[in-house]
Amino acid sequence: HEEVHGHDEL
Amino acid sequence: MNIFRFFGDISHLASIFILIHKIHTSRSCRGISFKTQVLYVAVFVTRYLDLLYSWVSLYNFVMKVFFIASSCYILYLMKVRFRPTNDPSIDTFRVEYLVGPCAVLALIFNYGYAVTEVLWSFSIFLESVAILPQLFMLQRTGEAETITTHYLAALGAYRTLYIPNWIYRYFSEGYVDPIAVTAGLVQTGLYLDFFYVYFTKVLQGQKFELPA
Repeated sequence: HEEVHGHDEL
Repeated sequence: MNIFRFFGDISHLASIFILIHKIHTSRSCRGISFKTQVLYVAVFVTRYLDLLYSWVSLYNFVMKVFFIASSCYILYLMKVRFRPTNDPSIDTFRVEYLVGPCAVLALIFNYGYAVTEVLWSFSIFLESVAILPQLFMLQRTGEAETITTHYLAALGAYRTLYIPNWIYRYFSEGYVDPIAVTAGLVQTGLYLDFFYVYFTKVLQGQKFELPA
């Protein structure tokens, strides 16, 4: 979960 | 990181610099919707709460701090420094019609029932419609200073570049963020009318004027 939706985009 | 996302972010940065430049050189925030700018502060603050507890990269950190700081600075310019040039009487979009539905959507669609996750979703939905008061104001006045249209074009370019970024990420990483993609497509769609006038008029050297 954290991997996929880590919110790395701005 | 890929070139689409990178240039999207650069375009986003550029839009903010263009806006600040416009306000400083004309010593006026005429034509700029204060409501849209307030919504952007809300978007950045609710989305970047993770600054406090998660580290992605230096790039990510610096950009987040910049977006929060610059959007607050723009509010200061509009409400304090150049306050007399801000005309609330033409900035009449009802923001509660945006914030309410976005809050409801965030409670329904999110990646986990944590305050930060719901606020993240809220910020994604809110960003997708935050430009509406600005576009509404443009529609009402029927014209815009050229530099204001460059600001909007840079913002629109940022959103447009995120689309190939998602396509690229889907194929290269198998990464899909359905909330960001759905809201992002809506957001980009809002710029289509504007882009049409921008490409057919402003870039041909004419003034941005909507047909009466």
